[in-house]
Amino acid sequence: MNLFRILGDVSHLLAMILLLGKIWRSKSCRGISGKSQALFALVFTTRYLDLFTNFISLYNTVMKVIFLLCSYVTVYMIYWKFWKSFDSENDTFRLEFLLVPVTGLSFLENYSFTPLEILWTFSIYLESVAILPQLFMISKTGEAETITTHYLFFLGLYRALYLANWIWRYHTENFYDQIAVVSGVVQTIFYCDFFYLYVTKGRCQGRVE
Amino acid sequence: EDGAQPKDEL
Repeated sequence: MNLFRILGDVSHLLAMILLLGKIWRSKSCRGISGKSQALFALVFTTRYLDLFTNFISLYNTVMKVIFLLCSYVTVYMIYWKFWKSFDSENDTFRLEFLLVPVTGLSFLENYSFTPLEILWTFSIYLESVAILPQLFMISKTGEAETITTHYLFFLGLYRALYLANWIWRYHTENFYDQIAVVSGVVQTIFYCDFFYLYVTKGRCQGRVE
Repeated sequence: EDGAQPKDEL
């Protein structure tokens, strides 16, 4: 465990809590892509199946359970509790464009051809593209509320910090996880355009348009 | 080929 990893996890947790807090306080999920949130719930579900087979540490178990709970509560808020405020007309990204290639790739390129390992690989690939429906929605409506931009910033920052963590682990432990690193780079690239807007426009206007 | 390792990252 190094500083980059801890900061990455904190950033990830902060992003999810910011989003939940925003929905809860405003009693509205306007501007949030339900499809992206459903994909994240699927990512955590398929990745954390090792909760049942493998104990790594108390920290690991607790964080996994928190991430799973947060993502399910978010999906529940969007598709049930605050469904009336959900902007489904603008959440029109075609999920099959992500799910079909990601499923195919996880069968082709994995560490071991076993169900748990294929599902873990699927979750890593899917996470790298899961934000696309949200970014698509923002480009379609042309705006994002301030809290949504903070959410996206911390969500992007988390994987960028993981990249630093992987560089650190490579040099200190000679640890190298090719699937996670390549997907993590792809994932971070998707946020670069957003990071640029967040820093240049978001801060002074309070919103990204 | 089995290159799977325990996953300690989230």
